[in-house]
Amino acid sequence: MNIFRLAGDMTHLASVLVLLLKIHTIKSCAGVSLKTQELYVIVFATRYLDIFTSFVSIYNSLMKLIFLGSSFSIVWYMRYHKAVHRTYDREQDTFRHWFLMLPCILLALLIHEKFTFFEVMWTFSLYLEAVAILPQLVLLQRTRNIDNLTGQYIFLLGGYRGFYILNWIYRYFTEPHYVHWITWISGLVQTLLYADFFYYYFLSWKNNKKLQLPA
Amino acid sequence: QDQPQNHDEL
Repeated sequence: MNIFRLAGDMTHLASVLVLLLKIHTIKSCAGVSLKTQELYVIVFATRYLDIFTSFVSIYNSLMKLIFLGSSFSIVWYMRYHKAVHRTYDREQDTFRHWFLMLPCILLALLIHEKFTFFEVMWTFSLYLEAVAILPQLVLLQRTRNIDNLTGQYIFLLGGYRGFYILNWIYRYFTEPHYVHWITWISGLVQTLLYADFFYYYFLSWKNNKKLQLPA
Repeated sequence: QDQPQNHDEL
């Protein structure tokens, strides 16, 4: 494991903690897209199917459990916790899951490294993760008023993707035969989706103003 | 080890 991969995982972990902090202590999920969170549950559930069959390290298994557990609990809170659910922007969060999932299923069936069940599911999770943030970005655009925790959550998520790209570049030059086009391209697409958000995040940070997206 | 290497990532 290199420093970029570790930094990526830690930013990912931090993003989840920020979101849980907002939901658990402030009892609010305002500005958070349930659609995106449900897509993350599907992403982790399909990617970590191998959790009992393949062992890489204690670190990996532990992180898989954390990401599975946290994504499930976030969705549970937003759906079933009365106080949290009341703050959910249901009318604004209208993105259709199938609209994103169907193309990802088809693409995973067509383009994959190996045609096995686990590999196709893994590939599907990569494609779906690439676009899972879209409902969240759409919701931000609609509500426009973004509180600090929600802004930090998305900033950290984008940071995690950025560090993973550095990790792939590092591994490409240091490990023989490390070539994974599917992972790289979907990862790159995912990171690019954050570009616009990052632009306005830095602008608000530079001007020391509250983050607001243009209509 | 017939697993693709990227499966050691999260």
